[in-house]
Amino acid sequence: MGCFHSTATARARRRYPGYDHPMQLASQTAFSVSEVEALFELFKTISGSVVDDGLISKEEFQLALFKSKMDNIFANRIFDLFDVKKRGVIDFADFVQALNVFHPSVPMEEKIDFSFKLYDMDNTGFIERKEVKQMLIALLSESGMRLSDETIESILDKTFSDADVNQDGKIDRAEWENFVSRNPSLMKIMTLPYLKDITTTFPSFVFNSKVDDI
Amino acid sequence: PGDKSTRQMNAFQLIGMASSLDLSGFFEE
Repeated sequence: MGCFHSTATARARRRYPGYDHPMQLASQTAFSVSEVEALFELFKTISGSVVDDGLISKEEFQLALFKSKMDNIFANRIFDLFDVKKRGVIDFADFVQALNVFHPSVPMEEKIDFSFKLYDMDNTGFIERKEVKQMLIALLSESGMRLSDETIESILDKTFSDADVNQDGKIDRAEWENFVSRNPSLMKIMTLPYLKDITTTFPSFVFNSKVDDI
Repeated sequence: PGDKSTRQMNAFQLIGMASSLDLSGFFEE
């Protein structure tokens, strides 16, 4: 096992609020210690892109994803799920733990849970028709796509008649699991092949490592 | 309005298409 560089870790904690030691984060996730350190290289770049405060703001999150300061309701929602402590910013531990869900090795159950929360915007434990409609209208408007209200209602009718098996007007967790198993393309976004190759993408982690013999 | 293929999508497929969100953006230059 590697030895603990307490000074370097203490420095990282001061510089990056919420910083946890790579070995600790690796033990809680599908990432190896080296992969956590490679993710730290990515985190440093994103968290310093607007304000260099060691935390990722919503603006920095969107800038990293879209390479421009565009607003996207779906990205906002993902940010809210990454922001586990609900402080309006993402620290390094939040970042690693949330990205972990997108790791190819993580069980589908966890990915389905995350995707369910993504659409359950008011956290009632159900995906309600009004939430889906609200997100759909906002995204169509942001992307410049025009669909009549009649078409949107017809798409929602069809979706809910398929997904909402007990026809109570909302989709529960079991109905969602059943629906995505029949529509696997919906889960494509939940797996990031890049995460298997993170140490190659950010090789500089080796020079900044705070853990020996990784 | 809206082409036929769009109308044939379910609401969640349409959300995915309209958001064009892909977290791969984090790893791309």
